[in-house]
Amino acid sequence: MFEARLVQGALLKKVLESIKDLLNEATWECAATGISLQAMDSSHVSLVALNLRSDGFDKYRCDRNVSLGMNLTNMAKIMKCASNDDVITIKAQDDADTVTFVFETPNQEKISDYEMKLMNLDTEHLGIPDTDYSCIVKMPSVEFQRICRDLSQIGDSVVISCTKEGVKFSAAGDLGTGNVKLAQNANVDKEEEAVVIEMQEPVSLTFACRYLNSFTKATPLAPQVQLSMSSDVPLVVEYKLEDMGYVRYYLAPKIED
Amino acid sequence: TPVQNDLQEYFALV
Repeated sequence: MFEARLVQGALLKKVLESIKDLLNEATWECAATGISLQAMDSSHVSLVALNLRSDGFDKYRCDRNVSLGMNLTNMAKIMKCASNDDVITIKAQDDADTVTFVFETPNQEKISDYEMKLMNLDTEHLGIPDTDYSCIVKMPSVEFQRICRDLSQIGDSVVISCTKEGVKFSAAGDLGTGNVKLAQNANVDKEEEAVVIEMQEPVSLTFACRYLNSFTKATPLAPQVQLSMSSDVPLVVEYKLEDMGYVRYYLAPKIED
Repeated sequence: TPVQNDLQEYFALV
C-alpha cells in the first residue's frame, strides 16, 4: 500500500506544471524515503530529476517500493480538478494498475476522488556523477525566468558566461544581439533577491533557449534558482522545495560542430 | 553554429 497526503496540495500541482512541458510520461518511484522521478525529454537533450522526501508529506506510507508510470498530460488533467487550497492524497495498492488522487477542501465538506490508469514504461535511468562545478550561480528565480524569456526573442541559444564579478547571458540572432549582466549582490534586504556566485574558474557555455524556458516553469516552486556549470558538461538548474526536496533539470550544452 | 549535444554523451545508462 502506498499513500501520501499533502495538505499543501498546490505544491504537487506546481511540481507537475514544472515537468509536463518536457515529459509526456514518466515513472514516479515511490519508496519509504519519498517519491522520486528521473526522465529525459524525448530528444535526449535534457533530463528532469525530482525528489519529494517522505518527511515533507503530512502522512506518508509506503510498505514496499512501487513504480507508478503515468501519462503526465492525463495526470495534469486530473490535477486541474484540484483547487489550490485542496489537500491532495495519492494512493496505490501494491501491484495496482491504477492510482487514485483524492482532493479534500480544507473544511472537508467536499471530497473528490479520481482514479487514473497506470502505464508500464521502459525507464532509461541515467547515472549522474557527482561533479565539482566550476561555477555555481544562485539568483532570483523570477529574474532567471525573465532573462530566458527576453533573450529567446533574440536568438535560439543563450551563452551563459560566469566570472567572479558576475554572470552574463547573451543571445544573437537575425535582428541583432542582447546581453544581460548580473553583478554579484549578496547585500540585499531579502535573501531571495541575492545574486551569489561561487567560482573556481570562469566558464562560458551555450544552451538552447527552448529548454531553459521550459525549466522556468518551476519558478513558482522556489524564490531562488541555482545554476551549476562546468566546461563541457551539462548545466544543472535546481529549484529547492522548502522542507521537501528539489526539482533539477540537466541540459546538455551546444558544442561547436 | 554550435550544435545540440545529447545528454547520453555525458551520463551513462544504468
